[in-house]
Amino acid sequence: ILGGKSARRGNFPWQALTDIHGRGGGALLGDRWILTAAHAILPKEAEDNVNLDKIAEDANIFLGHTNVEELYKMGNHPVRRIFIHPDYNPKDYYNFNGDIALLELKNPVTLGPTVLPICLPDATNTTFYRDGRVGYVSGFGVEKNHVSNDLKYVSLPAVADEKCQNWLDSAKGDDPIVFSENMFCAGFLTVKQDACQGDSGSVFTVLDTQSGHWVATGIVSWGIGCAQGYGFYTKILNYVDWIKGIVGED
Amino acid sequence: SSPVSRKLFGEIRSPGYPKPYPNNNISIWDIHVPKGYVVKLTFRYFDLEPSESCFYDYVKIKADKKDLGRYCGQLGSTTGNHPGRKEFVSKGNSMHLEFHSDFSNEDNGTVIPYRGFLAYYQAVDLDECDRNNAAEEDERPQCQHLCHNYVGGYFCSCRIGYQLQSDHHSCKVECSSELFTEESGYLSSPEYPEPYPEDLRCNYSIRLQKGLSVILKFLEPFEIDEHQQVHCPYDQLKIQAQGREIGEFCGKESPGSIETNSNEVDILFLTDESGFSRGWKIHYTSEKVRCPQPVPRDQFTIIRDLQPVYQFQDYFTVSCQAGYNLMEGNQKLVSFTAVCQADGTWHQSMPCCEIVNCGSPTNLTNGAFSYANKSANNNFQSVITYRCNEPFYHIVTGAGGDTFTCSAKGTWVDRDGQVRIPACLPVCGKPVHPITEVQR
Repeated sequence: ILGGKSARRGNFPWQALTDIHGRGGGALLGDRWILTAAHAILPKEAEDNVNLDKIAEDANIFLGHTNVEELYKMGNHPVRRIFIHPDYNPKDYYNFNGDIALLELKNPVTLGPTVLPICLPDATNTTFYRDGRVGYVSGFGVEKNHVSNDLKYVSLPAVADEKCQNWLDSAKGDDPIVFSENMFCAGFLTVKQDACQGDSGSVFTVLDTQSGHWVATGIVSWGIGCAQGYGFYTKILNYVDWIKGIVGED
Repeated sequence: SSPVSRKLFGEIRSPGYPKPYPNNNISIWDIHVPKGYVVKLTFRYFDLEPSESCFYDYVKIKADKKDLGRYCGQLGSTTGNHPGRKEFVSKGNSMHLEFHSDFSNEDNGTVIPYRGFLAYYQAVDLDECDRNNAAEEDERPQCQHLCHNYVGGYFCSCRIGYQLQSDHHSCKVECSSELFTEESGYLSSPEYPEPYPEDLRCNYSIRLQKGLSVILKFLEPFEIDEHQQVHCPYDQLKIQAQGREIGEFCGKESPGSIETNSNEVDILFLTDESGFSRGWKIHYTSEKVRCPQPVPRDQFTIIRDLQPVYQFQDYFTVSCQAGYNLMEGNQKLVSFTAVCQADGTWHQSMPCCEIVNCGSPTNLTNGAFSYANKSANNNFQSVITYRCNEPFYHIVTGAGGDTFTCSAKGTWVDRDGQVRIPACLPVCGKPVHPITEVQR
C-alpha cells in the first residue's frame, strides 16, 4: 500500500496474508473461505500444467494479526480446495477479467476481534461503485519498494467507469489492456496513494451506512505501476452469485 | 334251528320270504346279543294265516324264559293276533323265535298265498344301573354305592372314602389316601351323616396348583367323640398344611371356616374302636393367594389401574410421571410389570422413578449455553439458553427459538420440541476497531 497508514489490530479483521506464488492478500468470508484474486494463485504467463491441488497443498494462509512475523508465529491455515473463476485466463497477460478466486480452508477459524469475515455486497445497493465513493484497501504489499512487515491501509475513492477508461486509454500506450464491466477503478491521478504489488487479492471495502456493515466491493487486481494513476479492482458485485454457488448459503 | 350270529342287529325272515311260506314248516331262531345289551325286535312285514288263538300258523316269541306271545293273521284282520308295530324287548341278551305252519292255507278250496314275515332285531344297551331293568335271575350283585352305565355294560364305583372291592361291586372304607385336586369340593367322614365306622385311618389330601389357598368350611352336623377333660383322646380330626399343624378337632363345636393359606392341605381322621358320632363334612373352596397391595416408592410413580385386591397371577404395571424414568437399581427400565406369585409375593420389587437427566447440552460451536435456573442441573424441565460469541457470531435458531428445555424423553428441545440446536454464524463486516479517521 502506498501513501497509507499502519492498521491497528481489529481494523481489518478480515485481512488475510497469502503466500502462494509470493506474497498476496485475501479476505475472510464466513469462517472457512478466503476471497482473493485469481492471478495471485495463477499468475499471468505461469507454466501450463498447473495442479490446483498441489497449489492448495503448498499454500499458506495467515489470519488474525497486522504483523507478518506474528502471523507466521500464529501458524497457517491449510487449504482444502481452490476455486478459480472460469472466466479468468492466465495466458491473456493484459486481461484480468474474472480475476477472482476462493480458497476453502480445511478447518473453520474461530472468530474474534482480530479475525472476522467481510460482507459481500448485495445487488440492491449499487451506490458502492458510484464515482467518488470512498473505500479502504489494506494489504501487506509493497510500500516504498519494500514489502511491508505490517498491514497498511489507504482510503481511496471509486472512480466512474468512463473516467477509468479515458485515463486508461491515455496511459496504456500500445498495451492491449482490457477494462471490462467486471472491474472498476479507484484512487487518484496525482496523489501518491494506491495499492501495489503484494496487495493482490486484498479487498476494497466500503462501509454500508444503511446496515452498518463493512462490505467488500473490490479485489486488488491490476494497475499500471503503483500510484501512477488509478488502480483497478475486480467488481465483486458481479460475482456474488458465483461465490454463493460455491460457498453455499453459509 | 339257526342260531343267529352275535351281531348287534339283523333280519329274520319266514322261509322263502317274500314268497309264500311252505306248509308243515317249523323254524326256530335263537337271537343272542353281547352281554350288557338286550334284544329289541319288531316286525317290518307280517302276513300269516289268521285263526282263532293262532291255532293253524303262528309265530311264537319267548325271552327270559317268558312267553312274549303267539302271533298270526293279517293287518286289520278280525281274527288272529297281528303284532303290528309292537316292539319286543328282552330283559336278558337273548330272544327265541318260533314259526309254525300247518298242512294247508286253503280257504273254501282256495289256496291263500300268505307270505309270512320279515322281522328286524337290534341290540340295545342295557342300563344295568336302572333297577327296573334287572332280570329276576340276574345273578349279578348290585353296585353298593355308585353305578355307571355305558353302552354294552356298566361299572360300579364308591363314594369318597371307600374303595371298590375285587368283586367290582361292594365298597369298603378306604380313605387312607384320598386325593382332591379340584379347586373346590366336599369331603366327609365315611357314612356321613351316619355314624362313622371304627378303626379309621383316613387321610384326605387336597393338592391344588401353587398360588391357590384352600379354605375349609365345616358343615353341620359336626360330631366327633370327645372327652370332657382330655383333648380328643378317642377320635381326632387333624388338619395340616404343608407339614404345619393347623389344628386337631373333635367334639360337637364346629371349627367353622379355616383359611389354610396353603395349596396343600392334609386332613387326617383317626378313630378308635367304638363310638356313635355322626362325623363331619367339609366344603373346601380355594381362592388365589393374595399379594400385598403395591405401594409406590415415590410420588412420581404411577400404578396403572390400581386394584383393591391382588391375587395370584394378577399383575400391576408401573409407569412414571412424564420426565421421570423407571429405575431398577442403576438400570433404566422401558416398562415394569410385577406378577403376584404363588407364594403371595411379587416377582420383582417396586421400582422407583428417577428424574430424567438430559445430560450436558450439546455445546454450541462459537457460542455457549447458560442455565436459567440456579441448580444448573440437566434434569427434566431444566432450561438453558444458547448464545453465540457476539459480536463475532450471530445466532440462527429454528422456529423454536434459542431456549431449550430438558424434555421427558431425555433430550433438550426448543419451544417447538425440536432438538436441533442453533448455529452461530459469522457476523461479517463489523470490526471491533473499525477505521476511524480523526484529522480532516
